[in-house]
Amino acid sequence: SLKPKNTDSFNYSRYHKLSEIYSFQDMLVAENPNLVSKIVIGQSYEARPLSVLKFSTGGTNRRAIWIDTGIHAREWITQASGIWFAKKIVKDYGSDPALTDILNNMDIFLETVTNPDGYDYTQNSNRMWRKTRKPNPGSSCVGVDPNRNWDSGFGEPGASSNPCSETYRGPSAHSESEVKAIVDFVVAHKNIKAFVTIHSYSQMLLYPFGYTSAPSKDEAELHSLAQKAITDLASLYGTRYTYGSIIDTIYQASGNTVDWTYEQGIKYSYTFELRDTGFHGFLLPAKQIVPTAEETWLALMAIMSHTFKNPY
Amino acid sequence: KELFKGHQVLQIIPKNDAQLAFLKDLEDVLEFELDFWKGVTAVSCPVHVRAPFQFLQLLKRILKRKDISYVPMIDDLQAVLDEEQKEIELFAR
Repeated sequence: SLKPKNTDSFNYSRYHKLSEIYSFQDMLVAENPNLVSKIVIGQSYEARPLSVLKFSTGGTNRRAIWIDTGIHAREWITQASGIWFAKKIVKDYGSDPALTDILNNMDIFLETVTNPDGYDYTQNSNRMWRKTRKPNPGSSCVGVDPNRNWDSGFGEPGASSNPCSETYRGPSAHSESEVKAIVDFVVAHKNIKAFVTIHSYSQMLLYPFGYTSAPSKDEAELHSLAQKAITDLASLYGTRYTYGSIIDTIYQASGNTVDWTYEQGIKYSYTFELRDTGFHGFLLPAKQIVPTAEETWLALMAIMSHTFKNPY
Repeated sequence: KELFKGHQVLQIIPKNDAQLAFLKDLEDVLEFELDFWKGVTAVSCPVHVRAPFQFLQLLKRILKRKDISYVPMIDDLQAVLDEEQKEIELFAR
């Protein structure tokens, strides 16, 4: 076995097992004790830790940016990109002035495997699994779509009440521990100013709302920032993204993550749909991990820099 | 480990509102075990759907009857998954 000894020798161009991701996180913390720490915000249904990497240069309860990847288990490019982002942050801190400025004033929280039970299930049992792994009483179908489980338009059109559907919303808002852990963290923190949740594979950058066609009060700003972010993204490899509100750009989606975060007062709430530029769908070849992460990083930097420069 | 032998992923592009509405209805039919990788959004926007072997021909017949054109996006899903697995194992070695 060629187990990486450090995060420099970690292979960012391949998909990794959950245990390897956990090891990566621990190595990153050990190598950068003054910048990175790991916090556990809860437990998955199958009792796995919900680990979040905290990038901080000090201070108390600073303004913060949240990024999560892998809430839908089979979207492997997102977990892989999350790992790359983590390494990128420690590499660029101190050398990239924009990121250094951000981190000297704000904290970044990064949850790389938001749905670990689902991810493990895709690795070992069913590569096409999307949802959580909690059984549904009275049904043989397992799991809830964690991107329909948030208390924002919960139960309205744009999610399913059938446990066998891929968009099953769950029995109640925040019924999934993977969702509840983030909810509790965000509410307790009180100072998160940008929230980016990352999916694949439609090449989109979306902002609230998904459950209603009513525009958010910050729509103009969110729209122009999205435009800037996807322009920056496209500057690297020419990958074309669309952008707009969830309901206008894809379809009605109730109980989704960023509708909830926006309604909690986190103005810069975005959801990404990363690549597939070809005909791969959820089976994006591993050689595309780094290019995808690299271009996405440019868009993330646009959102993070704007958040830093526009306090509210 | 669940196998996806004979599963195909089809790309369907609805040409008009009637086709769009039909595909939207199809999204809610759980009996066919269709897995919409890319959901139904608007006319001219591609829909990607994974169809299991046992319902693939039926789905194709229905689409043909409704004059909805499709192309296979992934011909043999299991073959792609095998390839992915092989690559993972190769790297691990």
